[in-house]
Amino acid sequence: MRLRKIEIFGFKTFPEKTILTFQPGITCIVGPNGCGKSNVVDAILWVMGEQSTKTLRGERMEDVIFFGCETRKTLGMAEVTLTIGDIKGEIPSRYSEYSEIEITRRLFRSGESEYLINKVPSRLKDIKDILIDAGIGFKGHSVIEQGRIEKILTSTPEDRRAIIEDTA
Amino acid sequence: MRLRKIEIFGFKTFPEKTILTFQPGITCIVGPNGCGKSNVVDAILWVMGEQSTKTLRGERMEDVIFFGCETRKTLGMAEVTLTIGDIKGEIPSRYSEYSEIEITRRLFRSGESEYLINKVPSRLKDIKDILIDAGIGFKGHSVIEQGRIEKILTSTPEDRRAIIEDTA
Amino acid sequence: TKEMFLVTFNIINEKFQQLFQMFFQGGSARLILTDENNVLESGIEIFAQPPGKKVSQLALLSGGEKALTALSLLFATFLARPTPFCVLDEIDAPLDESNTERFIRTLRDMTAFSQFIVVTHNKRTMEAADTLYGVTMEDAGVSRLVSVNLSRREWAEEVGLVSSA
Amino acid sequence: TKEMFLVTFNIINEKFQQLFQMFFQGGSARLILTDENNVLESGIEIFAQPPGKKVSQLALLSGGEKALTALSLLFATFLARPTPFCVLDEIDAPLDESNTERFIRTLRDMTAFSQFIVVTHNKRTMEAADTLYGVTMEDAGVSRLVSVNLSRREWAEEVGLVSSA
Ligand SMILES: Nc1ncnc2c1ncn2[C@@H]1O[C@H](COP(=O)(O)OP(=O)(O)OP(=O)(O)O)[C@@H](O)[C@H]1O
Ligand SMILES: Nc1ncnc2c1ncn2[C@@H]1O[C@H](COP(=O)(O)OP(=O)(O)OP(=O)(O)O)[C@@H](O)[C@H]1O
Ligand SMILES: [Mg+2]
Ligand SMILES: [Mg+2]
Repeated sequence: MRLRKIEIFGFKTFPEKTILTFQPGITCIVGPNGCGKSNVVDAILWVMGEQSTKTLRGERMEDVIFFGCETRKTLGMAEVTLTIGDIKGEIPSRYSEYSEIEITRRLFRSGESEYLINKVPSRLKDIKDILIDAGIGFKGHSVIEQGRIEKILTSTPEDRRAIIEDTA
Repeated sequence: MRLRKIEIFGFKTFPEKTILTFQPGITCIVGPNGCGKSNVVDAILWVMGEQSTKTLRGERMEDVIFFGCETRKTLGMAEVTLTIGDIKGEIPSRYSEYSEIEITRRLFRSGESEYLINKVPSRLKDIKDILIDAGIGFKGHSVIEQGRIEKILTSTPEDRRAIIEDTA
Repeated sequence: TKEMFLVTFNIINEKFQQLFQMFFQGGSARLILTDENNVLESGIEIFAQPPGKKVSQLALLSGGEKALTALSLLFATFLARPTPFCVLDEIDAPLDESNTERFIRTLRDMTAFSQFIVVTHNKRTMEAADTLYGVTMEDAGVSRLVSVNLSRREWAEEVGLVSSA
Repeated sequence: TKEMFLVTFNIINEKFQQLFQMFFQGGSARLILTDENNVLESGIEIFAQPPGKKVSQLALLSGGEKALTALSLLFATFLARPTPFCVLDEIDAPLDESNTERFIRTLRDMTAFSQFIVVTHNKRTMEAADTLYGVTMEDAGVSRLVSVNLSRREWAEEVGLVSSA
């Protein structure tokens, strides 16, 4: 199982559809301060179901929708799709005949939000089930945001249990 | 008014008396991870009267006293002396005939602590008076610890008042 | 269940110790259950001792030492149960040159288990990448992806990493 | 007193705007009193807008943008009332190459007002120093100062910044 690509559209500083394809090994994302690197990381967290606005560095969830700049108007929707490939039976049986799964999350300025699996409207819970079975364990440590590496050390002894439980 | 030197003895990873002299301009302190650079910064904060053990990264104030390592025994006292020179009437009149002032702080494992100005036992309040008159404003922004540059932005609007008040 | 938790705990503990000793070139580290009699509720303490130093609180470790300890624990969980991918945002920022090299070497080894997506400003880390994506903002406020088929030098100028002047 | 506070507030505000525009090559920044009618109690809001971008909350700024905004405010207080010395511990860690250059240039300018003591891992920042102190730990757990009369290359090997092999 591995990450194939991410499509970002209307999310933070990506008003135009932007596609990053991922190869095996190490993919580096680089660029000057403020250009949008951590926004890509936020897009990955968000499509995986992140609910905390604080983790996404905003006050309300609508803060993830492109709010415009000097040369462009604000948009009404943010949409991110994560394509996971090379699936070998690691996920709930309902999806096991697929060799690829697309997880999509949308948010409208109205506050309405949608989750889709392979373009079929689904619930957040369905997405979480897929991720947990796949070992990406939503609460898990698969995404370390900027400046947050030490959070693993500073959390309470009880919080640290989750490190083991997620992996068990 | 400027910083002349700092003498560190028994403080954190400095079991032997260590002297750093400061010239005008930029002094860089460099070295591998864990070698003691931020401990020098902590020594400067401590001799200036820092009371928060959390800022000094310990649990109790005694944590600043060298607690030993494989090749050395733990010490019973930490002592730091800061020498400030080129004084031109910026400090309380009592000290104005001096061209240099030495501020010393000592802590014994027993918990007893001493403050000295030019080797004369004094109170913490006396040290603070000197620093505030000199524009080093204890609460001030003259020392930015590792990873804490953003604390100026994230504090509350009321806390930010101190930025102006310290400077006024 | 209790057995599963203990099995996982022991694997992570063992890998944590190994990775810590590799990063620090010695010393020791381990996880400790705060309540051995009540495994399913017990908290976990982290014990970390760089080589030659006495044990102390985690808070007294330096910025780089904390990052390496956290990284050892993170990678230990991946070795216990591989996770398909991992995203690291400027985690090499507090590391000195020799620890950055060790981090890169470990990252390369870990690619046998997972895919890594790494945001960095460090040139050494960039050189270790299999795929490079540059993000630019020629149009202020709008992020754009840059093709990285250029030679490394042209590419670094393109994303503003070095001034082309 | 009220007058003194307002005079200082206005100077810092003006310098904050100037430094922000220099670091970001445009944009605008300012301090706002939350309660103009009650100056002696009022809080202070920070407004920062990188060039071409719309205004948003400080929290949405990137790691490097936050560091530069904080640095602009810090240096603005020094310009309003010079403080004899300033200690900065790895504040260049989140900065990219061109912002590091701007930081170094500003630091050099500020030495007319204050002495700076800067802890860094960044080679460019080290090169800008007037005096260099290396700290080593040949004897694990014990910090020792290294004389820096060596040539830069020998000195970097001595403090373990580059492997001498
Ligand atoms: N909803 C949004 N609409 C438009 N712009 C946004 C939105 N949310 C955040 N931004 C902008 O994104 C920028 C931050 O981007 P990001 O954090 O990805 O930078 P970065 O490349 O990680 O930089 P650094 O190297 O400094 O960490 C800020 O300037 C912020 O204003
Ligand atoms: N009282 C003490 N006695 C002995 N050692 C101590 C004491 N307090 C802290 N230490 C040690 O100091 C070390 C941390 O040093 P410091 O934070 O100065 O490193 P640094 O040079 O800033 O490294 P980095 O580049 O990673 O930030 C830790 O290994 C810690 O164990
Ligand atoms: Mg970032
Ligand atoms: Mg440090």
